[in-house]
Amino acid sequence: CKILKCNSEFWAATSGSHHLGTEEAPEFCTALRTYAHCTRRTARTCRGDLAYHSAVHGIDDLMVQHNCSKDGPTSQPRLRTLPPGDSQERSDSPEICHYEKSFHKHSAPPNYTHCGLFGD
Amino acid sequence: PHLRTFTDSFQTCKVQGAWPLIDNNYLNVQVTNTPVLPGSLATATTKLTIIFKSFQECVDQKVYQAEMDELPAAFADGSKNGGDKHGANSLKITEKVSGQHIEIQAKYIGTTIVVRQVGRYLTFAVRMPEEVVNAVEDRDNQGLYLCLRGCPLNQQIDFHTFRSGQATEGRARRKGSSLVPFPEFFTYETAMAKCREKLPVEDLYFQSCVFDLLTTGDVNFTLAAYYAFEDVKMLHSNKDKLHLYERTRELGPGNAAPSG
Repeated sequence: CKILKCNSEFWAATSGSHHLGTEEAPEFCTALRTYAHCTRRTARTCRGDLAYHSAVHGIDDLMVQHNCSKDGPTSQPRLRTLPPGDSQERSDSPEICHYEKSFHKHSAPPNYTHCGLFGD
Repeated sequence: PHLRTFTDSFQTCKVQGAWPLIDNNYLNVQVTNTPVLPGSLATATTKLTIIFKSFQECVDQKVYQAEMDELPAAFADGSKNGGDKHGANSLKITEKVSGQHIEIQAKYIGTTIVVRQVGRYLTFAVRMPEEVVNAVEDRDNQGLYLCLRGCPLNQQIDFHTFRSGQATEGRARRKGSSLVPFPEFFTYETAMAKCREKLPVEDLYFQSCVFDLLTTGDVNFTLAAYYAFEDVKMLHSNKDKLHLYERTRELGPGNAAPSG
């Protein structure tokens, strides 16, 4: 049951943001809908789990409190950080996530080392 | 187990219990070693935990855990990649042989990890950029980090000392002493012959194989040494350093190789 993952993603998405006014704060409602979507995905494996059921009830209460509609965008469009340089280049993940590519830019290829553990 | 460090030093260590194999800003690897036979000084790895720390918009924190007879093809949370972040595919786990051989590619830190189960025990190998190896909080009082600093002296086992001990213990065993019976009994010569089948070059991998057969009588350790060398061939960047040899010693009268 991965309800805790849904919880942490919701808190991560909503923590640190300025105090949300009483009017419907679109990003808060988006985060709530994402949260609701996430809990639905875990419904099968979390049935009977207290954390799951309290999350579902909590989402309903917050939806009403913040006057959020059940339908609407469920997650912020991911911020696409295109690698510096040729912006036409398609990247399936940010440059920072490819050590060799990003390392290569600055200097000679990295020096690799090996460690092994085996036997008795 | 036998340890080859990032600086190509080669040691045979007791390190019974849980020890940190890697401990830097990006990765923690902890191994748990248990005696191969009750009361034996020789230990082998029965549990391994790898923690990939979360990294920018690449990966969430991921934990991989393997135990004796359980080599999962996924992280502890059931996923096979770095999670939900944009660069999640820069961390991937691949099953090569079910229950025997998995590889983990951590592209965001240029690191490749191989975990195997050979016989009843686990083996581990890693290729990592020097810059990542040395990325530790405080280099000066860096604690135990076996892959970088090797085993503490009091945890190291010396083949030579062992061999002379083995000669006497071997004789004792032949007289049907109360020593724990080995699955198979090897003499130094038969152990060497067995290891030579898989490891024709008599380097430290070969010597480890002989040591393991003498201490356990378990032929699976021949394969453990063989695959350890296969992993070195795949992961080590300097092909001239694949074989390591023991520093030769002045063989004086007290150091002559034990008879038998």
